Amino acid sequence: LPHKKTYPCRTNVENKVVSHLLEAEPEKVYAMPDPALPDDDIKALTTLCDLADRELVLNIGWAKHLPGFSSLRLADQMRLLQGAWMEVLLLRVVFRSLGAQDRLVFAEDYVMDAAQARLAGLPDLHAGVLQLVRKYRAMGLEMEEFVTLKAIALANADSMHIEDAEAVQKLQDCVHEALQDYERARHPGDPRRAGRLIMTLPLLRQTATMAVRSFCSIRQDGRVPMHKLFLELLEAN
Amino acid sequence: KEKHKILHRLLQNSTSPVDL
Repeated sequence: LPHKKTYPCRTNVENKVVSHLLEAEPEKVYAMPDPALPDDDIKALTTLCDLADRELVLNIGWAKHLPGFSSLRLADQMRLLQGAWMEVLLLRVVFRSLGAQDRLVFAEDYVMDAAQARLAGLPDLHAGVLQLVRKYRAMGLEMEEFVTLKAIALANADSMHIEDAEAVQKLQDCVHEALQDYERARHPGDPRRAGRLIMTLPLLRQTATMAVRSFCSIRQDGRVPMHKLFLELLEAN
Repeated sequence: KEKHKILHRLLQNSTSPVDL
């Protein structure tokens, strides 16, 4: 998979952390639903779980690009990812869906409307994620803000078992400061914008918790094949 | 760690997303 790409610098804002996060943004992933399967809930859920598993691999690679993440103790790196993996996955879906009307863009080749979500047995989750989409759309969420928020969500995972809390706090402060710097330069007339973005994180956390619960129950049901990394992270919750 | 061996392995890999 090719990784590196450059984003056009849309602003004259030179924030190193934000630029670095833009560079680290993973390539898009395609869902590639299995054409041999009948169009039912199992196919939809199998497609979503497979897509999530592949995105997780990329997200772990992405996390390593966050300034300071790789210097954390390995145990703490694991705990942050175990705490925030679903928030990171959802935020990516939300950002991809900003231009879609009441539909979730899980991938370019996998877009789900409310009727399809009902068929998949995920109507509440679909509605919850759309609430986030509407919130960010109303704010005009920018790519730079999206990548920074994603990093903040990871650094803000609130694991109870962090070994070196000071180092994690430093990572959190670094990305928080990057967001504040970016907003000061990009939206000088809106001093509350960084705060308002951070205040969307509770809804993201709440929606991610709902998603993890849904997939835990799907797992218990045992009808949908799930890859190992996805299972590992589901178990971590 | 044993329980989360894939996550552990992916984090230990020195290179990033390309390293699938």
